Amino acid sequence: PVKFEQISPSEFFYRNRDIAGFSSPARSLYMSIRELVENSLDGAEAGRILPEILVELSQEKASDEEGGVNVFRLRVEDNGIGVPGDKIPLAFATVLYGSKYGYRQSRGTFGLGGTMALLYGQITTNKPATVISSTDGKTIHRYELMIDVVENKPRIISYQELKNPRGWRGTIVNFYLEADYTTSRPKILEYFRNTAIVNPHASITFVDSRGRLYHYPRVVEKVPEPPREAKPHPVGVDVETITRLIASASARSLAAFLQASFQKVGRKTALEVVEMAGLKPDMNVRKLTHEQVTALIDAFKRYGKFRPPDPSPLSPIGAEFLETGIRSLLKPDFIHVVSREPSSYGGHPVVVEAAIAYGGLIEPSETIHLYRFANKIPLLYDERADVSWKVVSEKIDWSNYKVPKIAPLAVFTSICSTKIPYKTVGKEAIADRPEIERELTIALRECARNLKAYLSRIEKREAREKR
Amino acid sequence: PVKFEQISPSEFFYRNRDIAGFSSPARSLYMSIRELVENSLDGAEAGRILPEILVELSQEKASDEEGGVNVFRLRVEDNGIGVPGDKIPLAFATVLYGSKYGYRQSRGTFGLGGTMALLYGQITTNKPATVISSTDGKTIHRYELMIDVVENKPRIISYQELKNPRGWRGTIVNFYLEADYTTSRPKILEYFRNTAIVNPHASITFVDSRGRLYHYPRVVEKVPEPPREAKPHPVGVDVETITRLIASASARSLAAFLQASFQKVGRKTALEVVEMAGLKPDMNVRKLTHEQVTALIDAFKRYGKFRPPDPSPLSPIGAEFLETGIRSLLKPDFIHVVSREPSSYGGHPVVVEAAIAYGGLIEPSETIHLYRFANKIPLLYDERADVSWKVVSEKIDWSNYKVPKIAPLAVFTSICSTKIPYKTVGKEAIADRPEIERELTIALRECARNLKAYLSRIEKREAREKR
Ligand SMILES: Nc1ncnc2c1ncn2[C@@H]1O[C@H](COP(=O)(O)OP(=O)(O)OP(=O)(O)O)[C@@H](O)[C@H]1O
Ligand SMILES: Nc1ncnc2c1ncn2[C@@H]1O[C@H](COP(=O)(O)OP(=O)(O)OP(=O)(O)O)[C@@H](O)[C@H]1O
Ligand SMILES: [Mg+2]
Ligand SMILES: [Mg+2]
Repeated sequence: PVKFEQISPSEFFYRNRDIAGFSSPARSLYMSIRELVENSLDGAEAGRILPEILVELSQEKASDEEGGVNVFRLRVEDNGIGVPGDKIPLAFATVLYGSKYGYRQSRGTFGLGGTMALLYGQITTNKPATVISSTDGKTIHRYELMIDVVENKPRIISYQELKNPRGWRGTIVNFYLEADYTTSRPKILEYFRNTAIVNPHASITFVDSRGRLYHYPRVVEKVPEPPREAKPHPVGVDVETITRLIASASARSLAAFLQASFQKVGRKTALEVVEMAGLKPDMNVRKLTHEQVTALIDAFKRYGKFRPPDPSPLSPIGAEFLETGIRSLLKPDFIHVVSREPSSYGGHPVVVEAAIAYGGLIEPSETIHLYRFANKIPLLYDERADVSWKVVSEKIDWSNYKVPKIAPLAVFTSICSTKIPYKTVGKEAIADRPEIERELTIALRECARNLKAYLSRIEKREAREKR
Repeated sequence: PVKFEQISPSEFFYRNRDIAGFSSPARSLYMSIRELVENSLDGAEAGRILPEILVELSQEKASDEEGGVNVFRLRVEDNGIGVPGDKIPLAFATVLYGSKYGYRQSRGTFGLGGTMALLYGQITTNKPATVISSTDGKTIHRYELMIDVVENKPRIISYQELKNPRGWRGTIVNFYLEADYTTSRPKILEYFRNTAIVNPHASITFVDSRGRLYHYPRVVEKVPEPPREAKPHPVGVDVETITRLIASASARSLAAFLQASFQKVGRKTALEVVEMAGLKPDMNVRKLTHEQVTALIDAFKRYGKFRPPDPSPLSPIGAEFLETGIRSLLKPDFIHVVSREPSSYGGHPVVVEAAIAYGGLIEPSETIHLYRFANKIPLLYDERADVSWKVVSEKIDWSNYKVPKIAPLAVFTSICSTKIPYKTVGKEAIADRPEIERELTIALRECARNLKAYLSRIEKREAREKR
């Protein structure tokens, strides 16, 4: 007899934690650190706060050898906006729960990351996690939590309200996990260093289990312009989205509904789309038949004259900050940065920024040093599956730009969007959506042309010096 | 003010359908076909039935050009075990619902695939799907379904009980989707052809939207030995699993619990593990403290003397069938097949089968033709991310085996397990778990040694003929 079951999303990601990136003790430590640091950066951004993030890693049991798989304690503290007391158990011990489901750029997107780190810790050590937070500088909420994996809900082991004499606001997450620091250390340090490059307003400190302190100081005192929530853009919108917008519409007439529900749709556009669908502007939008909704969506697809999306839900790195960050890291002899105008894919606004650096501290090599960023997160794995690698290795013929076979060449790509088309839940590679591939190609070719001019000048100068 | 939300798993996979493999109209057509065909093969296997599968694709709207993105109708019919009438809406219109969550090899594993295909169809065409099934040859249940994506539950548009004069049993899924057959056709045909190779007892017919019929006849009249449900193996079991086994244990004493809950744990093993944990064999397993459970898990990790897993939950292809299939496809001059003994990773039994073929119809090339299979499913995407590619390109030095730079060489790898460590929800690449990597390396080196002997004989014979 066949046994049918429904499983919860936490059960799904527990059984399939490889798919969420928690595949080995080394990789799981990397994922835990990055998920919590990205939550802290989002938390500061939401409150327009200059981020102060402290990451502490300590080895729980003394083991005979330093290295290998052991139980570690990981503690991440930030000065961000905090999590409301009644929301803490759900935010950290429930999968698919979060505040980043809107239409605005953020590092988080799935409602999974923080909970996955705690889940991994729980199933490898059997210990509860501690989450402490204050949103108002008055009340501090302190929870000890475990996750009921079968039901996808929190199990509150203890709760206390603490006094807050110093008016602290922020979030502290403290938990235990089986990890392998020796193996993942290089990637962890690279993650901090690259995060600091594209978040120059953040101050990050990492104290590792060997007692070493790594400090990445703030180099910019100004908070970047935060992304603003926007309405969906009509291009690429599907049946499900339209059906929901109709169901929650306050406007009654079809034309008014279109103008109110979408960005960049004015009266004229609304009338043209309605006419293209063979409908009337003053039809009651809630009384549209199934066929009429289908006709409306068809018209959306064929219209072709929608204005490009509003870039205010985005918050790119900025050409100036990207250049400063690359210069401090690589001290290149040449650098060129390009920041493209906003474009879109599937109804989501996208800004692509790119840079090429040459010489200085860059190690000459036959393969290009590629630094990838998505919504200001460094991507350090799955390089070959990423659209940036595809562009750098297939769309740019470097020999055309006078780049020798072995060259001190570094390429930086940054993609910012209300929805990054990640290929995996582990957020490591970006899918080759045609619009994004095109923007990257244009940006990198512009940088490469400038590189060619520089290399020509060097060539000429060296020729002159020989004579 | 920060807005917190819980989203359902269908909402999660709707927003992130790239992650489930439904990224473009061409890829979504491929995914829909494979998910339904894999469901049909599983359905036949569950009933020890020789599979008859009919796949029909037709273009819904006549378009001015044949090709490009259009609305298609996809219908898949099988003669398998069917789905019980009361379970049909949940099976096909609920995400994370299925019958393949047990401890036994099957193609399906997530409880997602069929529903994702229907979900993709629904959001691109706004049409309901039809599912027809009979489990007993008497009653036929016919549903028209849509998915409530926000709530992850079925919306039954209509239901009928139909007469069954011919005693038909099986399942029919019929739905509409926006697809691009022209682009995905080569991959679809390759999928059918490779599926037929490793499922020689299946009869598959594909009628495409151009009216062409592709038939893959049954070449073996015997149903393969089906996988049998087994208990979990103690190696690699984590806190969560142990905690649940304890909660549902009928045995009272700790030693009896261990023997009853795990495979390959007899009285002697149970006593040794209990002693290693510093516990007593007759302790009440339900009254174990948190620390005692942690000590028990530690003992599981350190014990090191558990017998290897029971292979009866597996159903490999079989060396004989693999050879027959490869011969019919490639007519090679040389072939060697290796079927490894069962091993395990993370508590799951694994059987690795591999083959090397040379000459015949194989196209000489500088890159190896790699054919990958997991639980008898062909994997056609993400080759470079797969453990088989890693072994073939990094662990085998082909020049050591007299293989020339340009060679007519084909490599086949098959991995069968109660849990395939897929890297993605789209089931295309397998993670490089050390045990699996090792098994593949050993199997392929054995095939390669035989290939070397063959190539040496050819070399000698050609040398003799020259003289
Ligand atoms: N340090 C923090 N400061 C403020 N809010 C936080 C912090 N950490 C977590 N949260 C809140 O908890 C929610 C859940 O976090 P979680 O990491 O699980 O998901 P997410 O960040 O929304 O998405 P993702 O899975 O992509 O990371 C967040 O949406 C946020 O509202
Ligand atoms: N053709 C079929 N014959 C018999 N049962 C079927 C068929 N198609 C679907 N089912 C049932 O519906 C369930 C859900 O199918 P679905 O494809 O969504 O998930 P799955 O096959 O369990 O896992 P996966 O997501 O890995 O495919 C299956 O577990 C199976 O019980
Ligand atoms: Mg997060
Ligand atoms: Mg399935």
